[in-house]
Amino acid sequence: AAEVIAVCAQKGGVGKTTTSVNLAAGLALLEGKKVLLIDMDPQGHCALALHSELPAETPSRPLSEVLTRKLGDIHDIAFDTKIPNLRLCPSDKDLAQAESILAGRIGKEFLLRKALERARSFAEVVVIDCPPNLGTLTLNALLAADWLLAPCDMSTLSVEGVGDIFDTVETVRDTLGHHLSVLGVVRTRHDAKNKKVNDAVEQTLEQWSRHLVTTRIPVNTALAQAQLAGTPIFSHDPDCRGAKAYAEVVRDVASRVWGA
Amino acid sequence: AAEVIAVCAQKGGVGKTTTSVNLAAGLALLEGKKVLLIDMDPQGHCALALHSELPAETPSRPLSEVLTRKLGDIHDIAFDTKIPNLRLCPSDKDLAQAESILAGRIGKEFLLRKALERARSFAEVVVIDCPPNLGTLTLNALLAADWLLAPCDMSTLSVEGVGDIFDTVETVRDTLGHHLSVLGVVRTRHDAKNKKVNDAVEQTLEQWSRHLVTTRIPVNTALAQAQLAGTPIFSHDPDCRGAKAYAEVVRDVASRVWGA
Ligand SMILES: Nc1ncnc2c1ncn2[C@@H]1O[C@H](COP(=O)(O)OP(=O)(O)OP(=O)(O)O)[C@@H](O)[C@H]1O
Ligand SMILES: Nc1ncnc2c1ncn2[C@@H]1O[C@H](COP(=O)(O)OP(=O)(O)OP(=O)(O)O)[C@@H](O)[C@H]1O
Ligand SMILES: [Mg+2]
Ligand SMILES: [Mg+2]
Repeated sequence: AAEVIAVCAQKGGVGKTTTSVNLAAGLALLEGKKVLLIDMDPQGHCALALHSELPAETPSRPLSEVLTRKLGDIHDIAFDTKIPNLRLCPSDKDLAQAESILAGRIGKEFLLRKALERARSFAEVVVIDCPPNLGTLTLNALLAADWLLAPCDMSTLSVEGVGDIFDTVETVRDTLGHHLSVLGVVRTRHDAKNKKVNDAVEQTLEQWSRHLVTTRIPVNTALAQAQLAGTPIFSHDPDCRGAKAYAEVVRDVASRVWGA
Repeated sequence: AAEVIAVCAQKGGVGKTTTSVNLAAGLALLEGKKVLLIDMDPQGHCALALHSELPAETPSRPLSEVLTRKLGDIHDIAFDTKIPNLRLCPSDKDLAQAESILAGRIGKEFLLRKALERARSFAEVVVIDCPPNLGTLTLNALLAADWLLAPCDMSTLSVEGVGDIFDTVETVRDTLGHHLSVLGVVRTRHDAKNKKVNDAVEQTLEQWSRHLVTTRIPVNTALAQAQLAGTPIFSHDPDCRGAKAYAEVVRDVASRVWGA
């Protein structure tokens, strides 16, 4: 059955989508894995960032319906992208109402996990992009996941939220009995020139030194240009610093998840 | 009574907090207005970004309680910062549960507006920082506000969400009868070197050309350093590009809200 990786951070704009899309595409293109990318963020930026790689038709039933009305499996609504080995289950705007619709419903955190039962037997790895909060949608991703990857850009405000995601992982383990392995914190939008703030952020991250992904993703405009072009960084500009850094993260994740 | 400005964007990391804090501080320091800054984002980054300017004691009752249990007025829980004319009503982590607690409660969108009745007679202007979504907390800010300021960084993913916030303003007008004036979209984290993506973003923003704040906020590491130092940009480095740009936005907002 597939390994499931949740890409989470409460802080907005730290590179959750950029990391989810390039990790998923990298595992498909560079490691030859059968990948399913799921977008649990109502903004729907996975589909936007891959707009040139999508087929003409869209899913028959939106993800919000599969989750809130327990209709069908994610495998039935995901579709092949033009990237070999990469399937996408996009989000939809109604997902934003899921929080209110599911409030108070027993077992609301387990809906995604149940809806992934068939998908897990077709894919080798599932990557889940999360919204910028620790609400019901992110909780669903954590409870469906085997691994956590937490992007954090090099700023005071972002690093402050890293502790919250680790607390949530502990709460999920203690109260809901679900054990998640931590792939780590991936430092994004790193600009070596910002020495003063970088040093402060690295100092704060020291407390999680066991959980830091070695490669830092540099600030690289090619990553934003790839999103404009609607394609992964490996297809847009394979020799740029962003592609090289994400390729290292892909290799690192693959060796941690499947063994060297 | 005070003018109320909501700073909203569904997209994460576009500079809502950086803009709220520096707009509020600028209106206090540069325009001499009595300012109340309210943090409606459970991340609580307004207090973090102003940590050097806070008094030793914290509010008696958290904002989440004032809103969900209708206890008291914002004026009673806000406190003076060390910046003359600037008071802060910080958020608290329990605010994150507000979405679920208030789901289905009639009039849940008007709670902040009701809790501001006294505060509006003490302050001349209220600035509200919002979380990265268009849920109940942001809706409360919009229904309490007279003006909308929408930060958008120069990226494909951010500009895509600008339409959503304008749609929400229209829905608030049509279904809840609340009219909001639009101060505009403030372009943030602008880096002139990223010509290709900038051009694409500016092209998309053309459709709202009536609603664009003239000044673009440049990428300026001093803004992140000011947050590390816990002080507004005007106190941290008044001659840097970030301070000059935010001072222009403060002047622009003041002339729009109170007349030249
Ligand atoms: N390493 C990088 N270099 C340059 N730009 C980057 C980099 N990583 C991300 N970006 C840009 O920063 C912005 C934020 O990234 P992204 O949207 O992936 O973050 P996110 O955490 O998914 O945001 P949200 O909280 O809104 O979901 C995007 O516009 C993206 O193009
Ligand atoms: N003009 C700028 N130049 C350099 N850095 C900036 C600029 N504006 C914002 N930043 C940095 O970008 C990050 C995102 O900004 P900020 O936290 O204000 O956005 P936000 O929209 O409030 O995020 P969230 O969606 O998490 O609430 C912060 O780390 C901040 O220091
Ligand atoms: Mg995202
Ligand atoms: Mg913020």
